[in-house]
Amino acid sequence: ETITSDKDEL
Amino acid sequence: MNIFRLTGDLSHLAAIIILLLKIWKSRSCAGISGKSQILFAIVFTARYLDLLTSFISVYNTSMKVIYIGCAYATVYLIYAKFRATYDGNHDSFRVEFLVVPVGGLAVLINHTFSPLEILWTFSIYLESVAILPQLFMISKTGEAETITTHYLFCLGMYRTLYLFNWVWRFYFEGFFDMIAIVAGLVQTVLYCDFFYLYVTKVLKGKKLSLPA
Repeated sequence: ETITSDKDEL
Repeated sequence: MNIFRLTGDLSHLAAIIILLLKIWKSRSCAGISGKSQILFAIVFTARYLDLLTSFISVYNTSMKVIYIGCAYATVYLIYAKFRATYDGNHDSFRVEFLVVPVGGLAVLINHTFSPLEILWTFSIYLESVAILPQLFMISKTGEAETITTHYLFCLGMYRTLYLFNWVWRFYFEGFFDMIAIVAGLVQTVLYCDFFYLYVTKVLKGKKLSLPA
């Protein structure tokens, strides 16, 4: 699970 | 990057360009909700502040810059250049009922309690409901130009394709982002009624008009 947002997705 | 993500991005880009061209070619923004377009400009601004802090790829940076630029260009066309054609009387959705709760939710439910993360979360939540003023306007006037329905279809398909992208990423990368997924589901559900009308009416050559 991620703890910060994915900056690659738009 | 998978095929759903790429087609989702391209669908989003198509939607934005269709709307800009519609307004530019007809020299009119009749039937378009300026409030929804302002909300989308806020969404992109809040989400893409990472342009200043991190570099991902040329694709990523160019798309973000294009989305932001087009969003502000659209707002400019509606509220400045073609303001005389803007149908403000029918664009009466109260956006504070969206922005305030969404802002509160972003502060309460986020991945990390930091300014950039909260703004990112805010943009995800806000995007999921930003089309409501536009859908409200169509329900009020009871009709939409066919080109406007193409815009809405591409815009709705974009997040629907992202849902498939997230299923893909969960299976092949073990990645999932609950905030994006839940907001994406909400966003897609809001378009379902419209998708039905688009398929049953517009694709059969009829204009989208709602029963009185």
